[in-house]
Amino acid sequence: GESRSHHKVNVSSLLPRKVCSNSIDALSNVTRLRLVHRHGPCSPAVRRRRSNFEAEILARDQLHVGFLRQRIAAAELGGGGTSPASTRAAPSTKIPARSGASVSAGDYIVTVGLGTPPKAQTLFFDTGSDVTWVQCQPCTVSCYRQLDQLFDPASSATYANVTCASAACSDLDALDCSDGTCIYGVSYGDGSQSVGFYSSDALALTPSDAVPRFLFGCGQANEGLFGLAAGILGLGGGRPSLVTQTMKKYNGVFGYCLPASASDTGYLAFGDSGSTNPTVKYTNMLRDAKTPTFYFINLIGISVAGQRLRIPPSVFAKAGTLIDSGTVITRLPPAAYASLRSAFRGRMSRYKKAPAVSILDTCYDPTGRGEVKLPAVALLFPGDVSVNLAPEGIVYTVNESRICLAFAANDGDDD
Amino acid sequence: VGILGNVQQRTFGVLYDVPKKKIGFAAGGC
Repeated sequence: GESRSHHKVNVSSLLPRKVCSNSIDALSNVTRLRLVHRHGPCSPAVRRRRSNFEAEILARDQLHVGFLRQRIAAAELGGGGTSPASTRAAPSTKIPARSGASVSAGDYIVTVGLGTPPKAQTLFFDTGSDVTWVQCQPCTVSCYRQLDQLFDPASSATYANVTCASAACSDLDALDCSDGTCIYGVSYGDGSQSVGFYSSDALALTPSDAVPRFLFGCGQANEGLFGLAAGILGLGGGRPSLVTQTMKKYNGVFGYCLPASASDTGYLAFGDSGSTNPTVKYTNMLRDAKTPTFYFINLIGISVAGQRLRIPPSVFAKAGTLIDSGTVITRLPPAAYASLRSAFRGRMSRYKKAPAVSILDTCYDPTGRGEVKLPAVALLFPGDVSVNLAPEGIVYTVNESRICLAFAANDGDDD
Repeated sequence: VGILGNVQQRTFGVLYDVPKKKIGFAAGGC
């Protein structure tokens, strides 16, 4: 009963520690990669946090969401990556924001091996992207600073360019053709982009499991907010994605676990590892042919402290819900968010209110309390499926003196 | 569109079965 109505947690346990902990063990029968938060002590690409760090993350998240909306709206209108590029372009050319993922595509990174012999490449993993790309030698136009050595096609025994006449290039909705080589281009909501040669090479997901002839972008013109990562690992549902390319090998099954905090590690796994796990609660995945990249789910309700909120199902149905590893904060229709916020505030009235942080408008100052009692929040799906969020999924802990309800509202009900 | 973001997915094993069109959530995944 208690676990369904609330969580008692120490505020300090919601904050990342200064050292990395909780490593994930490899399972012998599963292709499993270690997954870490880009800004935590487990990350090889960690940078020192600035004072307004959390607000920056949330502001970036808003840009990311805006771009997702833009892509979906464009697809609904008949554009958005379904038609060939209208302009011929060389790798140095700016590309329209119609393909690729979005800014802040990954808060979580994994390290893979690319080429023969494999060279380590640290990539953001993103279920909202299809094309995988890395920065490539000789960086004919531009490369940003990255952690790993730049991938050098000349040093790989298995590297090959993809020709314009190939099916792979057709699947890509290529940007251009240059001397018979397929040119890919992905652009991002903030103007970040990667353009280069569409290529194939061996991709080692683990030291013992490689994908031969994996199709990826070998970036020659790369710029933007990618931190120190070498590129992006695309796990969307479209044809160029890793998931689709490995459909026969892993049966279109993959999974991940995002750790509780930035000082813990999670995993990204491929193959049928957990589908028979009796603790897994399943809900239907919905797909839209106009936006094949995205995975949609049918969220129909929310409960707080074990009580279902009075939100008409039509509120959720009107806009739909997609699940995305690259969006930080869950966005709800305004009516749903208002109901959640009201119920949450009612259960948190004993705590001192704190100022809003960016898009998070319901914050509290738990200073001096040590332990806080959070109302349980569950997401409801058809078939009586209830997913009870972890405490780390209910509040966003900015620092020891500010925890905020980790949800935000969309601008409109049909957004 | 509503979006289920990564904060809410923390600690769950999130399983995608694309051919069967199922998404699974397992509490305490990591």
